[in-house]
Amino acid sequence: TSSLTELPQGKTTPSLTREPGTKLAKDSEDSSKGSAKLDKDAEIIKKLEESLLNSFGLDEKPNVDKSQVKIHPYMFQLYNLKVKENLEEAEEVSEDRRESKASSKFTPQAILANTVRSFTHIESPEDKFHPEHKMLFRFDVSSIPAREILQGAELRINYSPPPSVEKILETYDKDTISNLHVNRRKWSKNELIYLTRINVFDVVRPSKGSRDHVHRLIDTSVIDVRMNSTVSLDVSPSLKRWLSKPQTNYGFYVEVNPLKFDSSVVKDASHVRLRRSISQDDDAWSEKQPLLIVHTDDPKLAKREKR
Amino acid sequence: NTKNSVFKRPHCRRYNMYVDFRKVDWDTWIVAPPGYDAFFCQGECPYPLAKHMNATNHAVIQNIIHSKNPARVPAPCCVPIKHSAISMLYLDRDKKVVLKTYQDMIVESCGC
Repeated sequence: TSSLTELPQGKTTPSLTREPGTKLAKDSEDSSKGSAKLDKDAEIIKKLEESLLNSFGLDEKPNVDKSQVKIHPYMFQLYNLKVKENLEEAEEVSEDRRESKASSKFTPQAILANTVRSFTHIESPEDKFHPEHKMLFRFDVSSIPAREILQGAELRINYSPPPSVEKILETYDKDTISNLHVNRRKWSKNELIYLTRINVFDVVRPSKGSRDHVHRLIDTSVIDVRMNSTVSLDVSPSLKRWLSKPQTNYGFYVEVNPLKFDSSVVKDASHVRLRRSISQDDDAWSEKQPLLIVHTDDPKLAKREKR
Repeated sequence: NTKNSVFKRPHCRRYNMYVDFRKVDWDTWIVAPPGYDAFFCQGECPYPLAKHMNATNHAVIQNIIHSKNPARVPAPCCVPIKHSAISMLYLDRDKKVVLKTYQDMIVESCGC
């Protein structure tokens, strides 16, 4: 359109100079042609973009603003791990080394699956009615496409030493603590007071009356309350059911119990980050809140066979 | 535009091509990486084919036939023969954080 308006006066067609009415008509025709071309270009670009998004396994460009979403640091850790893996693969690591990587302790699903999603608990007003050491977590996993195959799922919960333990720790030798952490099975009787068990239950049937609910224990883990760490619980069975029957997604029930309740130094569950504390701001909570990590394999992204 | 660029070099080889997600306004939903080196292949596969051109047996045969009868059989093409993957951390339309690994996104080497 701009090139048409910049034409020199002498080069204009006689018909346009003789009849202003016709010139206007011609201008508008050219302009409409120009805009039609622009529309066509935009359409082509749109189709190219659609095609590219499709090859990424997306139907359309997500209309979101990343600055509005808090991304859990664990997802960045996984991303860095994947980048490292891709680099190693590009450098053609030997088959033996690849096997040892796959059987390593560090999240085997993360190594085998080509897609990882993170989900946070959908907060509800009912949350505050749960006892302090119990919590019902609800996750909306409806965004996982039906074509993706579940490889594994973990519920990650953060914990840190409560103030009562921190005082005791001041009198402890740090080396002793690290030894205990490594040799998890070698606990002395005196140390049992620092252990807390975390149970995760699959809510098979929610509570309608007082006692008609069905909760199935799917994983359990014992944590040392003196540590500042994260516990990973395997929740794959629940995810398998939720993805095949989304209407049965009633969430997880997480329970925190001191192993030796009578003599335990920690009688409450405040050291396990099940819910946000009153003083905690959004940023601090987004890094510490429980996280559901789902590993899936997207067949659409499967590697093509080599020639 | 191949006329004014370095692509005049006859032999098949790999060239730089950086895909910048910001330039296509994809940085609103892609968290990492900001872009990546995709590379591309360009160049001729002249007769006889040198070893560094990573030619397949078929390319060698086609090249011989082409040298005898260029009008009927074209010269072999310069194409990517080895790729590698990239991982992308992004937000889907439900604002859920997704980490995906896409295979065959980077050209590692070219050949005839």
